[in-house]
Amino acid sequence: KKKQRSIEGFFKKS
Amino acid sequence: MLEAKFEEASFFKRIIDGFKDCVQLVNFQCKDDGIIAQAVDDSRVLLVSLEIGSESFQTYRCDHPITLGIDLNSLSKILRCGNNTDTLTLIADDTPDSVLLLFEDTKRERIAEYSLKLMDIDADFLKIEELAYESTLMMPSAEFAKNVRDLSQLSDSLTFTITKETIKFQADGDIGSGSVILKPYVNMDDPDQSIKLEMEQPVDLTFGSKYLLDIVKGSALSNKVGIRLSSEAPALFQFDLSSGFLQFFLAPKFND
Repeated sequence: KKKQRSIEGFFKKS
Repeated sequence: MLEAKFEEASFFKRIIDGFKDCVQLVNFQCKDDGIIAQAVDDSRVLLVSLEIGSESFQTYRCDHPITLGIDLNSLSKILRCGNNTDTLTLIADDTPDSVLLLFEDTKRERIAEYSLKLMDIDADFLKIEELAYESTLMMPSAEFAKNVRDLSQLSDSLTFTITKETIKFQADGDIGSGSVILKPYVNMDDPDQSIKLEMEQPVDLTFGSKYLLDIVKGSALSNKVGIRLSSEAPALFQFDLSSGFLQFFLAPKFND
């Protein structure tokens, strides 16, 4: 079973 | 003062239709070189990034940076009021409470004017840096949309497997399974129908069908979709505008 990853952590807040 | 005129209202409508079903509240940042917007869906899985360059407008003027906080549901209601071939001008002052949408039928001298109230939207603007991708693919957007819609019927996840010469989309669900296998292909008569593949590393990634179904709504914007995949980064799906783009960054599913 695969879990959905979040987009957060990949992009920095500017 | 912002005064941004689209030659055809349908162009802006297609842009908004391309992502209004996955995000609702969006800050549109207007600057002298065009309009950019960014939003993350409520489940924090999909990031939408839009850039409409000033060249995409018939005329464009923005003296000071302005942020327009817009509820896309409300904007869509107003966009439906204009005719596709009307010109559409967005007008806002430097500290706006609302944005004016002016639809003009130049042949009939018919003018329709709507005012949309703006919202104060608290959203972080993320810095999107150029990521390293292992495989890049370019294909007809209608074909990609069909594959996603077909296979999504079978499973809530789709697997993308890229090897040296092959692109494979696959679904494995309760009622059965399905796959579509594509090879790079050059169509000399209609280059937009070609399939291009640049593979540096083989890729095997799984994505949620519901997000892919949202992404393929961008197909109305461009005949082609660029797909960039990496096991270390969110996938990038890009629909190019004449000047600018609509991008979707989608986080993959991973083994628990």
